[in-house]
Amino acid sequence: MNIFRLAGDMTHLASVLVLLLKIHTIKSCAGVSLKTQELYALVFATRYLDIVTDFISVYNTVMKLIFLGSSFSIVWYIRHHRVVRRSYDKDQDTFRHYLLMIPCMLLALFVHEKFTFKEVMWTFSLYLEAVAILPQLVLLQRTRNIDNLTGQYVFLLGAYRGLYIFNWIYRYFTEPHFVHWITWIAGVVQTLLYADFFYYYFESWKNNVRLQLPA
Amino acid sequence: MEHSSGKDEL
Repeated sequence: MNIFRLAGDMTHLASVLVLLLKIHTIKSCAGVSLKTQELYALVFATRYLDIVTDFISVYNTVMKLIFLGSSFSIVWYIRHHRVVRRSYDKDQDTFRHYLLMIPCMLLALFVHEKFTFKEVMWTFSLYLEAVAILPQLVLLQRTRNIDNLTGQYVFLLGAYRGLYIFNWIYRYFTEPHFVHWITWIAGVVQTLLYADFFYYYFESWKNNVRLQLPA
Repeated sequence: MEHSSGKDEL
């Protein structure tokens, strides 16, 4: 564990807590893409298959349970909570996310570290996480007003994988085995997808104006 | 057991 990875995990934890806070306290999921939440639940379900077979550390297991629990409960809130689901804008959240899942699964079947079920599922989760934010970014561009909590959620979610890149660089120079190239290429692609969001997020923060993405 | 690289991460 290094400071970059810890910072990344804490940023990731903060992003899910911000989203849970928004949905649980103000009972609203306005501006939140259910499609992205469903993709993230699938990412964690396919990445943490080893949660029962490979014990790494208490921290690792607890964080996996938090990410699994929070992502599935957020999907439940938006789909089934009698108040929250009314604020879900399904007419705007129209990204066909199965068009993301299928290519990721095909790619994982061809490009992976070794051809086992767990490994292909883990690789699929890396590819899927790289593109999981797309429905959310598309929704943000459609809904003109982005409330602070949603903006902060997306910012933290993008920042966490950016911090992981520093973690992979650090591990490359300090450990005998380095993190597999599939992991960090997917992580770099994922972070690059947030590039324009980061730009507009910092612009709005610097000029102290409401965050608005260009149409 | 030496974890294969990256699997000890979240």
